[in-house]
Amino acid sequence: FTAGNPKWKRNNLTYRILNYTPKMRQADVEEAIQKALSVWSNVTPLTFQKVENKEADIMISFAYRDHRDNSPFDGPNGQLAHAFQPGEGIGGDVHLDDEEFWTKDGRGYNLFIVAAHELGHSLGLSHSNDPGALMYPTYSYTDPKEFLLPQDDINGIQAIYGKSNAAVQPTGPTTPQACDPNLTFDAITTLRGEIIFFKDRYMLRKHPERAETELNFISLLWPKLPSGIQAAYENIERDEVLFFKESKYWVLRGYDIAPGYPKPIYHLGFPKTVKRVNAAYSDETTGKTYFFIADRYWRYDENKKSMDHGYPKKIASNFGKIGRVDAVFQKDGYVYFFHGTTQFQFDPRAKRIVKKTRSISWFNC
Amino acid sequence: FPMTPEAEDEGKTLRLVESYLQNFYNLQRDRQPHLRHHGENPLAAKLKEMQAFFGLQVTGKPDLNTLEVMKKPRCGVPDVGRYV
Repeated sequence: FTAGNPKWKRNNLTYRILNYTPKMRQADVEEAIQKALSVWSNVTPLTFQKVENKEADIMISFAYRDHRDNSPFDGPNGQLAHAFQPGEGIGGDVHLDDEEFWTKDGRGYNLFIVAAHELGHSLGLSHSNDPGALMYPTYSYTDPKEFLLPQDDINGIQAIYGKSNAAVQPTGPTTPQACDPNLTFDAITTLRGEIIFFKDRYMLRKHPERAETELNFISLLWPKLPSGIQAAYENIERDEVLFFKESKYWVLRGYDIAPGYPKPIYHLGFPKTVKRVNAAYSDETTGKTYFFIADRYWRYDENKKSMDHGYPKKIASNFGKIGRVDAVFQKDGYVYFFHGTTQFQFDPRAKRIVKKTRSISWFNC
Repeated sequence: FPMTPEAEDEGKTLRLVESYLQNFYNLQRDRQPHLRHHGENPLAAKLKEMQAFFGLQVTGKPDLNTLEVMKKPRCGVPDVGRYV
């Protein structure tokens, strides 16, 4: 919260767009601002009405360097925008640095994301230290089509203005905590010696030489990848990582997604009855890749580039009682299966589970 | 003599750290350096505050991770104090 807890005394607020950036179509600017306002009106009793030719509570403008509010902008990058807490005059106003490359997609800086953040200040919120929160100070891109206001921001704004009038209270995503005993994973892969754990729109990166775990948005490293990756595996031989979501897959070569992807998983030989892949790992020594789907698994020959015959087979028949597989990866000859908050260490030579631990055992909690 | 590249880098880093902490962590601009009071260096104290906010290791020193965060594009509103 902003010191002094400033808030608007009314719920029905007005806004006005004073000018436009030449970098976007006017209609796209207006759409971005409207969507940014609805981020907050969807979770509170607040309403926003657009006005023209008169003073509004929230005046939105694009400004350049010194624009007479004692807070000059600094040119491209650096400070992208700022906004003032609720109050008369400049109170509530949003200023956007017109030297930024404003866009409505992932290039440059997405106007919707930045405007939604600044409007949080206009309504009385200050910065949050939750890295997944919209009110976190640094910019991070999320596809506007996939944007959901995080729970941290919902808690903050509802503490000021109360809950939404909607019959069903909106909720938002929370940011994974590495040492949360209830943490489960969507997918896991190795990547050049590191282990990458995927959860919603996040990735937790664990480097063997570093004690702490790094949390990032997937979009920070790979903007072309969607959130909610369902399976991933590394083909060490070819220095590639494959990512799976629904019936599509992407290939990471080096540190970039290869052109021409995503492709349908059926190119790998899956029958059309298969709609998604739950988990996958590739055995570097045999050149065989194992795909886990529901209670069965397929085996793919990386050299022949085709599925082996005689599959699918029951997971239990070869890997023991590990249930459905959420995520799996192979390291130092062992295969680590994750099911909910449980992790099974499987020895493929002895063909048996040799250890059972918590899912977060890799994070030095 | 021309500044050695290391010294120049250091100067640049110090300027980045100072302006970041002045903009976002209320580090007072040092108008009368010769009057600097004794006790912890205010810059180190503010740096620790910034590192704590971002969940970085609190060292009071501008290490690589800290500089990486400082270089990220961000909102111009300070992380602490009021913005009026």
